[in-house]
Amino acid sequence: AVGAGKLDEDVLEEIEEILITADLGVETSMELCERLRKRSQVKTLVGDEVLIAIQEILEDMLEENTSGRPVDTDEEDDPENEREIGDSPATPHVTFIIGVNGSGKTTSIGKLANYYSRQGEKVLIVAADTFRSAAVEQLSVWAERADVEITRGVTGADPGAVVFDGLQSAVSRGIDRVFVDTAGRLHTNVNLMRELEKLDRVAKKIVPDAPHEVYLVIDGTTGQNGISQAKRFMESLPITGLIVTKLDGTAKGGVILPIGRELKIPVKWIGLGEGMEDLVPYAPEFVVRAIFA
Amino acid sequence: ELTEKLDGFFSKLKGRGKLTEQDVKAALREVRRILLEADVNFRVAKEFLKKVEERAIGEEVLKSITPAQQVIKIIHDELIELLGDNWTQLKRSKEPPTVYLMVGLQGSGKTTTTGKLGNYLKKRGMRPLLAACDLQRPAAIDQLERVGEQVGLQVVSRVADTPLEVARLAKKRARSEGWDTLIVDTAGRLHVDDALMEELAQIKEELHPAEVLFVADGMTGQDAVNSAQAFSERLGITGVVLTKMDGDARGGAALSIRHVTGQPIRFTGMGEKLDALEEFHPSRLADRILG
Ligand SMILES: Nc1nc2c(ncn2[C@@H]2O[C@H](COP(=O)(O)OP(=O)(O)OP(=O)(O)O)[C@@H](O)[C@H]2O)c(=O)[nH]1
Ligand SMILES: Nc1nc2c(ncn2[C@@H]2O[C@H](COP(=O)(O)OP(=O)(O)OP(=O)(O)O)[C@@H](O)[C@H]2O)c(=O)[nH]1
Ligand SMILES: [Mg+2]
Ligand SMILES: [Mg+2]
Repeated sequence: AVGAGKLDEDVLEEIEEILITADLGVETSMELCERLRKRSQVKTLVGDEVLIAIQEILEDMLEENTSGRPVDTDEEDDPENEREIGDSPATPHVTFIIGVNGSGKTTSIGKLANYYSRQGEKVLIVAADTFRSAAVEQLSVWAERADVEITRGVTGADPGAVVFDGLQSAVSRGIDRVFVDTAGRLHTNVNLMRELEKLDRVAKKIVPDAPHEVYLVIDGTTGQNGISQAKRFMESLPITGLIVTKLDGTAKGGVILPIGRELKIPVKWIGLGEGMEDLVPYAPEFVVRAIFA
Repeated sequence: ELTEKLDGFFSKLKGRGKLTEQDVKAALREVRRILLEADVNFRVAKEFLKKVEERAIGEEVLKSITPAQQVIKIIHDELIELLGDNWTQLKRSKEPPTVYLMVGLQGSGKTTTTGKLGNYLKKRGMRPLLAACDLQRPAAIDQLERVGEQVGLQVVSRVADTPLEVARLAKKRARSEGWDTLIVDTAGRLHVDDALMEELAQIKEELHPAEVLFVADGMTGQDAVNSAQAFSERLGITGVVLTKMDGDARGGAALSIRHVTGQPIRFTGMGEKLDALEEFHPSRLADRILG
């Protein structure tokens, strides 16, 4: 068993199984085991040292995923970049929330709106999912729970029109932060991906730098298809971060590692339940612990 | 693609003379990788390939002039056998209404599939009634009501304060009004949420459904075995609907779910529209998993 004795080929196979079962995928799991093997050739790893080494390598890999990125999305956490209320910047900070069907976008927006509103920011939610049955109603409940404003259109309205109205309203009312909910869509649907690009263009008409943040929401139970999702969505919009949801279940969310490695997209938030408080800022220890839980 | 990979693999080996069991093992390690990348569960893939290996050796692949073709045929046949024989009709109850209970994790597609299944049965001459037993997700009832309108089916909703009570009243209404089928939508829930799994067990107890359909997202990874097994043990499921298969998810979860529950995949969801429900065909999914 891992961490019982010294690291040998049998233990390495066991570790590979644990990583693959955590959805890291074959390639990333093999890469991690290779690094582990090399370390143990330098100095034999025994007992707890094995687990510690794995944790360190995982943290290294997670760190590498977010370095060398052109967009410094960690500005969010940089105290110097904290938006002071009353700073009144000319335009609102705009975040698009995108992802495949049922991943947890609408719920995550409710949580995010609450989070920032609690910090004293004036938040507006834009209900740009005008397609799915009762999507606007669902988001409206969240707006009410988070006690924030919401811009809606009529069902079947053009989502671009709702984004346009929402951002105009945000600018004229001095909103600090806007969250745009979009309809779930499969990354393989070319028309729907084009629709996303159109929303991007519409947003830029009102706020030239928008969207400042684009979060791809990934269901924590997703397997290797998560890589394809990230790749394809990235072709339409520059994704600045991942929200990984439903990690309150038994899934480990390991697909964030190959996504990070191939596309350099960092994880920003983790969804841990269906309630408004069930969203935490990402921390690497979270992933490492979850994998070996 | 698999044929080319194995062909290339074996032709390299044959160059050195006749094939050995080790060669077959090595080839199957390559297949294992393909299965894992297709999201087949690790243990399930291992057990599956063990069977394939036994058959391959038993069928004297070592002596074959076309070992790659033979191994692939074995893999394909074993996959189809595992995925379940060809499509069988949903069960009906002796006494109407036949009840179908839709269960699964959050966001898997239950509400949409409830509408799709109603539409499917209606087209085949049934009179299905839908029941909105998700009282927890914001606007879930609205969603099913809209879905019902879109397919011209009535929805029992807002008749009580608990899912169990709505279920009970829905069945009562179905009986008294002569509906032949009742399809019950429930809230998404985690298999590790004891209280909600218990609630579902009580709903099942109340309804005596002819089918308990586990609605699973086609892009689920290794965790598919955990949720499927838990739902199966705690509730007993009779069939599976694999949703969002109109994307490029390979669908290995189907193999895992089938393997761990022993229940057949009934349908696949092939889009957001309410007519996008297809009867399950194992050969199509086998090809997809093998890439
Ligand atoms: N357990 C758990 N459930 C979650 C989490 N996030 C979202 N959900 C649930 O997942 C389901 C789908 O969430 P939605 O917010 O509707 O997902 P969506 O991406 O907006 O869905 P579409 O708009 O239809 O594409 C709901 O039942 C949510 O309550 C989470 O972190 N944990
Ligand atoms: N592309 C595609 N989308 C689907 C399919 N089935 C459902 N969806 C979409 O997946 C999302 C979630 O579907 P729902 O029916 O709300 O899922 P649910 O299981 O009822 O969700 P909860 O009640 O929150 O657990 C919606 O956006 C649906 O339109 C499918 O087969 N293909
Ligand atoms: Mg939504
Ligand atoms: Mg639902």
